[in-house]
Amino acid sequence: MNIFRLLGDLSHLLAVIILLLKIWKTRSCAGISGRSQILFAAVYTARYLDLVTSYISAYNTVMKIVFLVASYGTLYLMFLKFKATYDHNHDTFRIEFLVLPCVILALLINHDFSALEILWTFSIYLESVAILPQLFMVSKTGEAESITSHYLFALGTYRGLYLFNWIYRYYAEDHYDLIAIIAGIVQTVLYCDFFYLYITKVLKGKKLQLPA
Amino acid sequence: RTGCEGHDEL
Repeated sequence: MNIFRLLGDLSHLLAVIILLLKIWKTRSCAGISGRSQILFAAVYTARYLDLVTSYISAYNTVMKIVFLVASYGTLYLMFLKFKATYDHNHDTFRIEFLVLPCVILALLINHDFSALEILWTFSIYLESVAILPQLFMVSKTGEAESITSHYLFALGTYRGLYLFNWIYRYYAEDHYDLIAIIAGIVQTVLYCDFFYLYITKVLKGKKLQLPA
Repeated sequence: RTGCEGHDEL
């Protein structure tokens, strides 16, 4: 565990908490892509199946459970409890265009052709693009609430910090995982445009509004 | 050490 990994995980945790609190406090999931949230639930489920097969540390186990519970909790709030506030007219990204290529890629490029390993690989590929329906929704409506922007910033920062963690581990521990690294780079790059808008607008107290 | 020898990250 190094500082980049810890900050990355905390940023990830913060993102998940911001999202749950936003929905809970405002009693609304307006502006949030249910499709992205479905993809994230699939990501955590596929990746954290190893909860039952391998023990790393209490920290890992607790965090995995938190992400799983938070993710299904978010789905519950969006699709059941506050279903009426779900903005499905603007949430139209076709997720099969993301899921199917990730399945095929996981079957072709993986470390080991075993069920758990392929599911892990699939989750890494899917996570890298899972935010696209949300970004598509923001671009479609042309704006995002500040709280949604904070959520996206924390979520984007998390994998960015993991990139520094992987650079550190390469030198300090001689450890690297090309699948995670390349997917992590893709994931972080997808947020770049949003990061720019966040820093130039939201941090100056303005609403995130895309140029017309 | 690369890849598959136990994924110890989240």
